[in-house]
Amino acid sequence: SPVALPPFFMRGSIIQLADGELKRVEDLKTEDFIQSAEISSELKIDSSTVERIDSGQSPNAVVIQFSVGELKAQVCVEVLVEYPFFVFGQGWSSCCPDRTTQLFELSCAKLCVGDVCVSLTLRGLR
Amino acid sequence: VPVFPWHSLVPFLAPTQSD
Repeated sequence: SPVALPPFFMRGSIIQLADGELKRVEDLKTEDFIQSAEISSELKIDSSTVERIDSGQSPNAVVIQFSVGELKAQVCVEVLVEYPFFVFGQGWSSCCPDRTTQLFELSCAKLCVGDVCVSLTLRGLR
Repeated sequence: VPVFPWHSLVPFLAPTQSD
């Protein structure tokens, strides 16, 4: 079946950090996101904790409920099981790491309830 | 070779906020 995952999750994809440095997607570290957000005028990093993982509308989809930021706002996203999230201190993680590795050659851990993912929000929001 | 911005890789999870 076709996979509509963005191309930048493919192993070897070149990612530009906010300071201009280029890294491969598989080499990104938690600090790269934190430092990039620090010098961004618009974006800031939030910690989004995985609260629930449920089946999605289609067989290959899951609905992930996050508790976002200090306000613990509840946000649900529906993604394909192979969609990788970046877990603080751990790196790329997906609901089906075998499939992520198979499709994108990107090494992944299993995304679990309680994992804290890197997410973004707007700096200007008050 | 395409170069992708760092912020494409992590989700934008904006909590609904009221002013």
